[in-house]
Amino acid sequence: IFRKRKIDDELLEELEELLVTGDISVSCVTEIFERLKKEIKRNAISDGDALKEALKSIILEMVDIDAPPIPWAPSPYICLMAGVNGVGKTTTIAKLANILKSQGKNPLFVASDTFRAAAIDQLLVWGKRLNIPVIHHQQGADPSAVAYDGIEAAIKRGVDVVFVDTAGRLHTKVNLMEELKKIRRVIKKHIEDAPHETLLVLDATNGQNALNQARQFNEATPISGIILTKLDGTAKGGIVVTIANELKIPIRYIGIGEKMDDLEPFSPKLFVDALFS
Amino acid sequence: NLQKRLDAVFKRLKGYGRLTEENIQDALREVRLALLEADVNYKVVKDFIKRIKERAVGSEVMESLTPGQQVVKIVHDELIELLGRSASPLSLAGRTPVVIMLIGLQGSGKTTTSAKIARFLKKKGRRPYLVPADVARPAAIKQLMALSGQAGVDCYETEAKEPPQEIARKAIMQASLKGLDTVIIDTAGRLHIDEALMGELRAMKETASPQEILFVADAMTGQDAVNIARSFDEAVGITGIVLTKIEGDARGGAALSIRAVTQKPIKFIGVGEKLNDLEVFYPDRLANRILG
Ligand SMILES: Nc1nc2c(ncn2[C@@H]2O[C@H](COP(=O)(O)OP(=O)(O)OP(=O)(O)O)[C@@H](O)[C@H]2O)c(=O)[nH]1
Ligand SMILES: Nc1nc2c(ncn2[C@@H]2O[C@H](COP(=O)(O)OP(=O)(O)OP(=O)(O)O)[C@@H](O)[C@H]2O)c(=O)[nH]1
Ligand SMILES: [Mg+2]
Ligand SMILES: [Mg+2]
Repeated sequence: IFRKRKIDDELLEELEELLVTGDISVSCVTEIFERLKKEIKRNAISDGDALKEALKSIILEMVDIDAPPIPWAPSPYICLMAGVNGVGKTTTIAKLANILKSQGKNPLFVASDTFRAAAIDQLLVWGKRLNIPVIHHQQGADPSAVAYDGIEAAIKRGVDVVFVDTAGRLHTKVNLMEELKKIRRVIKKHIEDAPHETLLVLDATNGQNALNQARQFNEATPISGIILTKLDGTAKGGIVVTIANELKIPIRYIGIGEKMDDLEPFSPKLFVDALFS
Repeated sequence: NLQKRLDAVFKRLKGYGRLTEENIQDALREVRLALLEADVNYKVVKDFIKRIKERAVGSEVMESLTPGQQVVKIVHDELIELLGRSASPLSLAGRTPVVIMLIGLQGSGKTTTSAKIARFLKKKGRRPYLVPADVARPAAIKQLMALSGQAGVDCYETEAKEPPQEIARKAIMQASLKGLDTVIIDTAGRLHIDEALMGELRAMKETASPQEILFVADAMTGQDAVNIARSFDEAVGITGIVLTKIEGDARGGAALSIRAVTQKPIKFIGVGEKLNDLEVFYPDRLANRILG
């Protein structure tokens, strides 16, 4: 839709449709367009190709949060996984651990989802596949108690990275958000700088609700990074543009499938290119 | 909310006499914005606004003392119309065992919903049988078996070492032998663009002849809802929809998109993680949420 076209209302409307259908919030699209109009004036942009490039660089700037890479050290490096139901937290833990193992690191899994049916079993399967030990109690145990035991075990065993899996929870459920805060407090009491990472897992097929999720989870337990899953589908995950612009939280990885290798570091450039494909 | 925003649009009219086309355009812009923020698909919104406009330029708004309220009423009516006027029950008549198959994207709530429906039907006096046909996801079968225990419903036992079609075929035979009247098949989550897995669904449909194929969709789904629903419907044919995780603050506009593209009824909503958190769908409550 860009080549050789003059910049008219029809083109601008098509661009708006492209961005909105990619799940970028209307308010964020408005902001993007205001910046774009300034660019058009400043650089006397007169054709579609140049316009596309200007638009891409505006969005790129919004998602490219300047943050140093995750150090995964000092040991034990505690990584708390959080997010609403079914987004891919447990599977993403397996994927992250897989990457770290290939880098010679020694991970540990902590099964702090003690609520959902077979959640512990699911993490045990991944632990077996990756040859990673799993600290777990029985179904219905106190998630904070499991987290505490997990940290204890990590210190005793000289583990490098600890992944604490938590139950999916809607950010609107006060008692569940309190439970998450408690898990974090218990971890913090044990190791002062922990959790070193609190990763929010977001499902790329979610729309505007992901913004509420990011805001509320960040308020409860400061989020150090975002992982956007299920980008192997057809959804673009554009809501992270709004989230990055507003909360300035770095997007660290993207999930692109169900296997343990299906995780890639987030590339702002590839993400923006995909928005326009 | 939309009422307040429309009142603000029409407030500027006080003392200017009749409503003009421009006033209506401003009002429609507010409605469009509300629907997009609610995750209703861009094209679905476009068609919807066209319909609203036709009514909005009619006398019911133009001659009203409270045009803002009139526009909200029209939008509300059109939403209810689109969402499906009345509750639509499960189709359970006919030779037993009747088969219900649940399909959808990864993580949408199929396994939990399968057990919820089993519990729902048991309370209504039916004799359900749960079938764990997800051989891909780690501990998926254990998950359904644990939930069936909680629901007090019998579950087909398998160890994920056979293809899903085989599980379905054998389970239906088991249900017949046990005199159970409703077979509920939980399938693995899959992408609508995965040709092989969509083919697997068709094969399962062929084997199991389900009377109901329920598309389980997350209420938080965004713009892609149209794409996803259309693909599942075209690939295997759905008979109904279950919208899950609606008890959060998702506006649920995906429901409108899915309805617009499939024309199939929303039968249930998932309102929580427990097995009793299943409700029959009524359009007016969702219409209010979408309007914000
Ligand atoms: N296609 C695709 N599927 C994914 C991806 N990540 C996870 N999944 C699938 O999504 C489903 C849910 O994954 P889980 O890891 O159980 O999600 P969760 O957040 O731990 O779920 P709860 O603990 O129930 O809240 C599974 O079927 C996964 O295989 C991804 O990147 N792409
Ligand atoms: N809050 C809420 N959570 C729900 C609802 N329905 C299901 N869940 C949760 O969503 C998550 C995913 O549910 P599953 O039943 O495992 O989803 P699934 O579609 O079977 O997932 P796959 O088999 O991996 O495709 C679990 O944490 C469920 O407890 C609901 O109505 N509300
Ligand atoms: Mg999990
Ligand atoms: Mg399942």
